[in-house]
Amino acid sequence: MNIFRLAGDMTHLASVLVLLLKIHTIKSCAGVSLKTQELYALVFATRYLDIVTDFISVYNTVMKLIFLGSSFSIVWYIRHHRVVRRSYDKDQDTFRHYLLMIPCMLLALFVHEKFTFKEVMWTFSLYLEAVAILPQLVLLQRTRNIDNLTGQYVFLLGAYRGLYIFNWIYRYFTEPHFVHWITWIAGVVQTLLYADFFYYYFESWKNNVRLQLPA
Amino acid sequence: TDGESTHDEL
Repeated sequence: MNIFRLAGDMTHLASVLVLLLKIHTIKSCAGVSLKTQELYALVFATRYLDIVTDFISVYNTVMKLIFLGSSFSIVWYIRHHRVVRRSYDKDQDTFRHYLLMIPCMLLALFVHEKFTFKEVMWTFSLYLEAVAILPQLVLLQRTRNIDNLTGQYVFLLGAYRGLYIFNWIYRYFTEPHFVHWITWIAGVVQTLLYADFFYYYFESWKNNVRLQLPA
Repeated sequence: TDGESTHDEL
């Protein structure tokens, strides 16, 4: 494991912790897209099918369990928690899941490395993860005042994707035959979706003003 | 990591 990969995983972990902190301690999910969280739960459920068939390392298994557990508990909190669910911006969070899920499934059925159930599901999870942030970005754009924790959550998620690209560049040069076009293209697309957000995030940070995305 | 389906990344 290289430093970029580790830093990427830790940033991903931090993003989840920031979100859980907001939901668990402040008891609010204002500005958080349930649609995006449900898509992430689906991403991890379809990607980590190998958790029961292949053992890679303790680190790998533990992280998979954390991402599965946290994504499903976040969805549970927003949908069912007595207090948290009242802060959910239902009327603003209107992105339709299937507009992302169906094209990703079709693409995975046609463009994959190997036509097996596990491999197609893995590929579907890569495509879906690439676009899963869209409902959250749309919601941020509609939210007038984005609170610090929500802003940091999205920033950390974007940073995690960026660090994975450096990880792939590093692995390409240090490991023989390390070529995964599908993973790389999906990962680059995913990172590019954050470009606009990053721009406004740094601007607000530089000028010390509240983060606000132009409509 | 040679295109075989051992996915060691998260």
